[in-house]
Amino acid sequence: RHDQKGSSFIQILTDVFINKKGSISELLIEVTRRMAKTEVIQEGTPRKVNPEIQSTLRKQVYLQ
Amino acid sequence: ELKMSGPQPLQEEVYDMSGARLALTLCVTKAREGSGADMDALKRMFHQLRFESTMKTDPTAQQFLEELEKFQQVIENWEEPVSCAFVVLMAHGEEGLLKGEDEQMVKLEDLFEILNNKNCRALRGKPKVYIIQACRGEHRDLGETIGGDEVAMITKDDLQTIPTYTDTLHIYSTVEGYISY
Repeated sequence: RHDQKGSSFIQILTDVFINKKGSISELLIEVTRRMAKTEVIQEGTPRKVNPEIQSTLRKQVYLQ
Repeated sequence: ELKMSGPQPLQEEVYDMSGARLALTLCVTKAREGSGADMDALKRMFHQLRFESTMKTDPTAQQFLEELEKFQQVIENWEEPVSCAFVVLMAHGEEGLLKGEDEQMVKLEDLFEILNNKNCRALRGKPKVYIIQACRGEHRDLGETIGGDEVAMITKDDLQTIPTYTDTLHIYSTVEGYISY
């Protein structure tokens, strides 16, 4: 978590959910794609972090 | 005459989202610098997506449960039909556990149970989305160098590593704790 900008997960997720259209499944793939590209520097070492999605949805969710 | 037909396109079904959208955010800020920025971003998102949003900071382990139970009651007593609920949980954590402001742990499973189809009638069959910003263990991912087919796609500006766990779909025959028939 960046001490001023917040966590890459929440920042990317909110950006995608606000600015992109699609089903929630599609939006979450975009979140995962962007997070996979992001490098987080921890104690001078680049790290990777990405979400895991487990779903029991039976239909598509559209938020926009 | 029997004709061979190819795969048919999926018929997309969608959840009815015309009713109320309710969101609860519970965030431990203690020793979690930057969590204020995350709460601000969530506030913007819930406003943009027309959610009725409630945010609480620094819940203890017990308060995580109590706030979820309060939220369940709010949903059950909502005057118009409820279409979906979002729950955002932000804290330090371990696999299956969140750490409250009082350093005590609460089980994620106990939190999820509160809004399931058995315990929350108003959300029965409605989408319930949990966003969890917390550690699930101690491992650190340094990433792996991209190889194979991906090599051709690397350009000078692209990062050349990929997280250890991507491109996997976990499909279980039953939810955790239940028998698979």
